[in-house]
Amino acid sequence: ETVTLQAGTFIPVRLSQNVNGSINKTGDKVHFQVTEDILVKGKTVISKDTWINGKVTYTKGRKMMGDGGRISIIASSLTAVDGQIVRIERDPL
Amino acid sequence: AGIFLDTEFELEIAESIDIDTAA
Repeated sequence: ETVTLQAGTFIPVRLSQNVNGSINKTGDKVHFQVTEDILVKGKTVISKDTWINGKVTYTKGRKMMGDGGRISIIASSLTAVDGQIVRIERDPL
Repeated sequence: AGIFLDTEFELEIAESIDIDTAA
């Protein structure tokens, strides 16, 4: 059976490692995992624990007396249960 | 200046896609 995963659907994920603006650099790879099965019409379309690749897009280390550092990361595509690549919005997190 | 292991986010699907759930 084919079901449609709609644009705008939100996928809950968790970061699978620490990321630190003082240590990590722009371009470093990061990984996420999906935290629950995503269902459409009762069918799983994206499985819990599916890996998602991402990367660091911006860092600014914390200074001794300055303000806090900054870091941005984005997730790229993830894979559905049938092996298709699902595009996700690339807004920085 | 860090984001820690297990921090949760929500990602938004960018375009609708038909998925074969029998796979």
